[in-house]
Amino acid sequence: KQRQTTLDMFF
Amino acid sequence: MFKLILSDPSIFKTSFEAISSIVDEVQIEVDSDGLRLNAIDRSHITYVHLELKERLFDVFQCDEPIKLNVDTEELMKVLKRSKSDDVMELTVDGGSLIVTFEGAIKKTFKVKLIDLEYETPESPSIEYPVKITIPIKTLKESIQDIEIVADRVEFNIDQDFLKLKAVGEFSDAEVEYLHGEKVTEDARAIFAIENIKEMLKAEKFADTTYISLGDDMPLTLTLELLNEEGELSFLLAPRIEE
Repeated sequence: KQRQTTLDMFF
Repeated sequence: MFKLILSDPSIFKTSFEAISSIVDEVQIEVDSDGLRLNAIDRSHITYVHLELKERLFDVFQCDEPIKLNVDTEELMKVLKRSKSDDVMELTVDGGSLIVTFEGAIKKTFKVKLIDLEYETPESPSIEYPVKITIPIKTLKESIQDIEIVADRVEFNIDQDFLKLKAVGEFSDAEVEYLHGEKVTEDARAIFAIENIKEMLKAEKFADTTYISLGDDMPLTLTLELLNEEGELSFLLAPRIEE
């Protein structure tokens, strides 16, 4: 199973 | 006094081809160094950064820093009306951005400035283990090869190759590109092809294209103009295995 991550953890 | 003149509007046009497909609204900041914008899409999957240095413009007058908030779709409709040999002029009048294209005929568009609904965070700086260059046309063609079998793609960089791989329901595909860079670590991450295609809409912008990658890290795609007069970069969040 895959899921799309967001960029929030990089800010 | 605010007036920018660019003898090649295609830089603007090709940037906004990609930007307008990613975000609905942007804040364009202009000061004495140049023009820049940072934006992130509503789902926080793709971040875009555009920077055009003052020296790229034929005329650059900006006495005090200015922020121009525009609807990207509206601006794109206007930019599509430019021809490559037009000269583009940007000025501001009241609550509008005035865009003029002058070639065989002169066209003037007034694009209303808007109130932004949300703030964009500053560009994050991420340390990457791997960075290579690739002609953007090669990257585009590789993605077109992969997308016939699947809607996501694995980027895999080792010391010799960038490999793009996909496993589809009926077919698999793998594209190998000999990158010729000094790479000491391997890196692997998976991305949605739809998002990569949005970034590649800016293909005509680039003289040089860089890919930065790390294991399950965001993909950074950087398009750079000659003499570092301009840069368009994208950051794309990966898909990860649960």
